[in-house]
Amino acid sequence: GSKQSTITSFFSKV
Amino acid sequence: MLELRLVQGSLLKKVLESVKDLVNDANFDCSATGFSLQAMDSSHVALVALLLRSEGFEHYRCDRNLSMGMNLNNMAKMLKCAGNDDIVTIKADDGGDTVTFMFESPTQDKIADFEMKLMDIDSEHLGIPEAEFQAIVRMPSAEFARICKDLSSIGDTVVISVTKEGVKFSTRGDIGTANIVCRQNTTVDKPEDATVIEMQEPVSLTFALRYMNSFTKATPLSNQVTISLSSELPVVVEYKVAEMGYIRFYLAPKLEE
Repeated sequence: GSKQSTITSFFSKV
Repeated sequence: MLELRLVQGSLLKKVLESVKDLVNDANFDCSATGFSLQAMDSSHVALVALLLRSEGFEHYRCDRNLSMGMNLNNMAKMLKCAGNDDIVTIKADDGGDTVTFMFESPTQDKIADFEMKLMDIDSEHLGIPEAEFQAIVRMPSAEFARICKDLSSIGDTVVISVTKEGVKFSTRGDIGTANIVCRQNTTVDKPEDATVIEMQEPVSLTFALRYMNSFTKATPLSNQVTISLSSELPVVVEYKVAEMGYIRFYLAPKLEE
């Protein structure tokens, strides 16, 4: 199965 | 003091229609560069980045950087009251707690102003690195919208695969499967009908169709859409906003566990 990733796991807070 | 006059007010109406269902509340940032917004949906699966460059406004006054928290549904409600040909001016005072939208009919015989309460929003600003994409697909935005709509009647997710054959959109659901392949096509009468595929290497990613369908609400903004893909990175779905900027939707992929 596939799992939905999130934007925050790719881009970090500035 | 902030005063932004946009002759093509319909652009702002279209922008709001394309984001109001994805994001509830967001900060609009105003600086010398332009009027911008970055916000995620409540589940942090999608991010929208909007930029309307200052040069695109007929009049652009922004004395100091200003961040204005707005409920996008309420903002959309107010902008819906502007006529499609109206000139829209956004006004706010530094430190004020309201924003005013002024609508002028093209013949100047009707002038309306709508004042909206601002809100305090804690939003985290994310750094989006410049990425080298494995594949970039440019295609008619209406075609992309049609594909997303059609596939979502069959399944919940779309696999977007780019190979030298073209770009393939696939889904599967309880009733069966669907595959739509679009090939590069540059022999068209109008440039907006072209499909252009730039592939550095083949790439295949899976995304939730619900979000893709939401992004296609930006279709009225531009005849073309650009889809940029890289392995295990969010896809970027970009619509140009006339000559003045863009609206970019980032969608996190579904990854194999």
